[in-house]
Amino acid sequence: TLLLGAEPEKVCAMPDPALPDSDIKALTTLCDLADRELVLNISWAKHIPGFSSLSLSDQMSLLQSAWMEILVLRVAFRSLPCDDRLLFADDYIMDAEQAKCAGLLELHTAILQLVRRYRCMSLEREEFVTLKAIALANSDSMHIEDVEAVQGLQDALHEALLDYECVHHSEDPRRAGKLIMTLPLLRQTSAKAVRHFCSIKQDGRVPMHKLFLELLEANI
Amino acid sequence: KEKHKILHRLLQNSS
Repeated sequence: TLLLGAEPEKVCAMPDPALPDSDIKALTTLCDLADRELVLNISWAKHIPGFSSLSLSDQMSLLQSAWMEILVLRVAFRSLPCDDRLLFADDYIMDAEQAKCAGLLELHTAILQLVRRYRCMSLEREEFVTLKAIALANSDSMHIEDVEAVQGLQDALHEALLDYECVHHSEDPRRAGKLIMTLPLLRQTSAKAVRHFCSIKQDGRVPMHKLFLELLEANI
Repeated sequence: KEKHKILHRLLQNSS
């Protein structure tokens, strides 16, 4: 219940109508959207029961490792009702052709693989919010100071997922495990996204806001 | 970590 209540509001992409359609415009729109979502995701993290009890340093380490997984999982969940399209925002839905034009086809394909996996399972909102919190707590940062405290957070979230599945999906005792088994694909997809946006940053043709840049740099 | 000023500030803000 607390995780459902902590879910951030929807964000609009608002592509700049003054810019002509181009790969730069698409990437500028996505980077701006990501930056605004990141601000919301940081305040979301603070509402995860137990997260704010971690040291500030460990909170930072978890977010620096998992920020892109959180963004990707949110896009994947939003895209569940869409056919082969990614719903980056209600006003920004991207098909393969548009992704290709923006140089994002590989990433688009990878995120859709994740969407299909969740669609097959009919991922529910309750499972999505819990899995997202698990991805954050389980981000495998190499800089964690209080490993036991982070383990405690992982255990509490894992327990919440098991409880939910026990009550709502007693017909499939392996459902929680199946959900956890999607996390490697999420990690892989997120790493792809970070690499791609790092190379866009190197090119220097797309304006990026400071928080997005700061977190991209944390992953280099 | 000193470089991550915005993340640090956002985490320290209440809300």
